Amino acid sequence: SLMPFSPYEPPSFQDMFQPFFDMIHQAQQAMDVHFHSPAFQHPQMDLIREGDDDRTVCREIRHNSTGCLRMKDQCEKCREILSVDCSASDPSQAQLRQELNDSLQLAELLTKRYNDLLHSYQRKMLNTSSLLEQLNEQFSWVSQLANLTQGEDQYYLRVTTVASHTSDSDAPSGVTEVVVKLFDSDPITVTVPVEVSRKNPKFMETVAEKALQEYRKKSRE
Amino acid sequence: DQAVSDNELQEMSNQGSKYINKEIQNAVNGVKQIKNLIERTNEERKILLNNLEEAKKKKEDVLNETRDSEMKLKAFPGVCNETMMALWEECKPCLKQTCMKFYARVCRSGSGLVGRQLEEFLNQSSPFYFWINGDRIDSLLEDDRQQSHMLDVMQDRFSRASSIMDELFQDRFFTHEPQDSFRSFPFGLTPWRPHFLFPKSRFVR
Repeated sequence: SLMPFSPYEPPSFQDMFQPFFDMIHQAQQAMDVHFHSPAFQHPQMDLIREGDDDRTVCREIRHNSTGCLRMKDQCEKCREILSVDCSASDPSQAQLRQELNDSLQLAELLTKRYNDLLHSYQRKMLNTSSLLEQLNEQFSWVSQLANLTQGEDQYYLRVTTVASHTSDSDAPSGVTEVVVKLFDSDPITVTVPVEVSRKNPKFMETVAEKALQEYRKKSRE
Repeated sequence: DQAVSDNELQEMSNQGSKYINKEIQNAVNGVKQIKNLIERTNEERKILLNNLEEAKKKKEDVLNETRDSEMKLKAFPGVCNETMMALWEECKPCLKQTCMKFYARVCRSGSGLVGRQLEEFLNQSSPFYFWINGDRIDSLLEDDRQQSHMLDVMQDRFSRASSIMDELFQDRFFTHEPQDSFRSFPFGLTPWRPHFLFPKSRFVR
């Protein structure tokens, strides 16, 4: 809750914004713990990746030797077992075996498709995790701005000096250097191409934009 | 250098502050945009979840058919036992040799233990298991188990994060629209003061 604990005191900055940060962090933790959980680190997870991957086969062999059965096609007598026809006394057995093989093939296809869907789902969750990180960063910036604008000073940005440097005809375009103080910052120097006149609204727009970028960059550092 | 008067400096500061004020509101809107993206991603996730439910049903139906056929086949009397057993006795050493060569070359660790384990496995297996592709069926059943577990874990965690985000996004911060003019002080104390936060005001008294 962002309501003040006492009805007779204004909320502090911490009272107002900390609950947001806490909730964003809790949501991030719920997601991050998930991706570091044993379910995602368990070696057997790789079993549901692409079929005859060497790592998967090695794991199966170590686990219970079933990985060795994947190599049955490399042995002639093993291949012959698969072609043994036991339907001499009962033709329905051959049909049943065919049905088994057909449904097995379909089951393998559907399992692979399901696997692809699971990975898409996992990607969605990774996207959400990344967006939570962006939310945290953006909200952090907003709360910083909120804190900086609590004061009585009507000017968030103060221009202290302006110096235009015109160029020779042989030199590249000159710049106008503007030194500003933004909120509580040390002086920030930004430049504007000399072609943009001070009277042009674009001038101060450029100054303010660059100063704010510089301020934010320094805050992050 | 061209001289700049104090008046001009003040005017520039005024203009710059207006822009900063606008950017503050943009920053707030930026938070809301991210919130919208999160909500949109969540909607897409729900659609994907529905697709997963349908795919799971289809997969499980076919798996059940497969197991059903397997059981029926197993019920047949072993008319080919002798033929299969003979082939199996010749298959086993080749399979063991091929597998151990692969393991030594690719997997490398613990060949001795794997060799003993494999010997035991082959002695306990039956050729009928091969004949009905029992290894492929078992592999599918294991995949099914793993996939169910993976989805359960993801669902559990995401629902926790989701309920936290729902609560967060219901807050007034995300539902309230910022004012549009300079000097609106979106977070400042004056002149715009959210009354519920400042009960000293006459309105609240």
